[in-house]
Amino acid sequence: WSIPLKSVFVTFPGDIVKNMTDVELAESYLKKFGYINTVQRSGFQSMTSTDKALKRMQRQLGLEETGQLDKQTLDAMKQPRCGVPDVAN
Amino acid sequence: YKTFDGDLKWDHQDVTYRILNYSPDMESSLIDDAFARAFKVWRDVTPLTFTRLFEGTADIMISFGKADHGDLYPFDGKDGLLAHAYPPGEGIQGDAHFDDDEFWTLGKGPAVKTLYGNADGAMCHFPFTFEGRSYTSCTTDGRTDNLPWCSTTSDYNKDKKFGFCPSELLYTFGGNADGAKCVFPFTFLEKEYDSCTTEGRNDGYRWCATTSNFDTDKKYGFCPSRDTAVIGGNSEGEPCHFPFVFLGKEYNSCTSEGRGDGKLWCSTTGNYDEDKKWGFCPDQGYSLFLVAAHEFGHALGLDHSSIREALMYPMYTYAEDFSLHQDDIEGIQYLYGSGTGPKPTTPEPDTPSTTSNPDPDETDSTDEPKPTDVPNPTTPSTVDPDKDACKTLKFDTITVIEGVLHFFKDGHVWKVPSRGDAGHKGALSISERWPALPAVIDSAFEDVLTKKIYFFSGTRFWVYTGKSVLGPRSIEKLGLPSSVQKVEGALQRGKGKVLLFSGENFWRLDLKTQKIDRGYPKYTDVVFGGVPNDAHDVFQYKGHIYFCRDRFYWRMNSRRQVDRVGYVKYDLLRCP
Repeated sequence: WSIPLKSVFVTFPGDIVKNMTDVELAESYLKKFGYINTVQRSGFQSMTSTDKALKRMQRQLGLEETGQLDKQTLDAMKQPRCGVPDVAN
Repeated sequence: YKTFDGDLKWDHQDVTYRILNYSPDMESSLIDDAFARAFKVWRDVTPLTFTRLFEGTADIMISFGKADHGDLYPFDGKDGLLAHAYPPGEGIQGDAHFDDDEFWTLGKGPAVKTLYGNADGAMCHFPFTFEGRSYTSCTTDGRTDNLPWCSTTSDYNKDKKFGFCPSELLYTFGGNADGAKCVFPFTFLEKEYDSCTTEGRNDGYRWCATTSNFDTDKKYGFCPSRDTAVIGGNSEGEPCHFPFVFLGKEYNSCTSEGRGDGKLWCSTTGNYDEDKKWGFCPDQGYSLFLVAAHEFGHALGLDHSSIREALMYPMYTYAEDFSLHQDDIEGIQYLYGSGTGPKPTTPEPDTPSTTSNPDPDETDSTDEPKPTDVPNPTTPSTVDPDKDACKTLKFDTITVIEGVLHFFKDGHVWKVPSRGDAGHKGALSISERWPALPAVIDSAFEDVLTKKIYFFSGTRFWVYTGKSVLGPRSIEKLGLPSSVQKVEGALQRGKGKVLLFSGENFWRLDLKTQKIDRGYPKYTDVVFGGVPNDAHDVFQYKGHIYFCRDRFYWRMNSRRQVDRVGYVKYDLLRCP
């Protein structure tokens, strides 16, 4: 029987991509593409809940609207994409 | 589809663009071509035209950059964000930026266009066999000068078709050395360098001196990436070193060990643990054409679509045979209306459409890797079959330039010599020889007296004298009425007079005064009886006048009698 490899993650010098947890990744994604922390027209900021932001993102990307950070949503967040925000700020 | 708040759009239809720099991942003509094809995606469904500028400020300024590249939205290394663009407007608005930490290809792995050799600039064919061994990348095997090369068909020994692969030993790009090759070793700040370096720069681009001493000569250029080079990391441009040691274990291929994102990487020295030199392994890369088409959608005023199959959907998906989704068409036509030009009838393959004429004097084309067998070209060339002139049903224009018949279609040109039985040559890129021209040329002629070449596209025209160009100017300046939307044919009548055809009419242009003569237009079918009155190409060749409609031509002799009707493909293009 082979012994399963024990993965060790290292920090690669010069690597811009940082190892992030799923929650960190989701937060960063939702902010970067305008789903949370959007500036309202009246000028003050309003923080929508993560659930609502996730639903909004899922609707925009044609995913099932669960409001949860499920595998499908996480996979979508890891896909290569355009840097233009989905929700205008 | 969605547009930006306030329906931001260009207030003019003749949109200009300028390519500010290039990626080392692909040869510059491939990049030019990818952008031109990306603009054509939108041109085909709108009245918009796109003209490339080489200096000054264009509506859409295109650039490659890494991480912090001068705006408020830094890129994030390999994968993740690929590019971004700004909606129409002044300044940075309308500009498109591409992340050069990505591996830019045509979507299916390294896109390697050859130079010199004997393959007329064709793409490398991977895998290819040479001396019984299969190669999936360029190689220096069989050569003593260390120049990487590849076969442009699947079997070098059978077909003997080859070219040299991009490398710093062949050329540089950008910089101030006109593309000269690197000189090694070179001195920079009194230190000697044996390879390209990122020292002295903060943008991560690799460069070299093109003389032996940068400190005194100040001549430099950027190094093209070899197809075997790693991407990003801290060893950009270096090849993987196999085997390499990582955490005490030996690896003979790229691995994702040590990473949480599953990306394949390798060490560029024999021991990562000691040297810590690494980079990502080349993969399929991202299609510059597809990403550019998406970004140009933003630059024209489209926001992200929520339809997964639409081009303006925010996520990248590779499509071999791309065609614009109805959602994208409706979006762009909401902003600009529908086009009057030709509609796309076939999907756009994401393959390069340019070949170039490398200068055989600079590199010995007879210096083949290792000739052994008699050439027997049986294996297919990697030249895209969709760029095969023989499969083209209708050319944008056909004309004679310098005694050679030229066939223009969608940014490409094929040539047929007037003497001998040789077949056509091409496809060549229009932009390589006449950089100011748009992709679609409706009509062209060479003034037999001055040798100036006139090109017409839509309601504009350009005049080339050698390499210098005048234009674009409006055809209304010549005295053509505003109802004329394009000039479809041109016929030199004696010295200094040219007949310009459009629709069922023609006008006579005096080349000296640059004005239409009085008494025109005239009906084509009244003066030229027996030819279709909706011909889209009219030209003179070997003493005959040709009127083309779709794949057929009507040939008229000097007494204005139709003496032959035939196929463009067989009789003029000399297709088999």
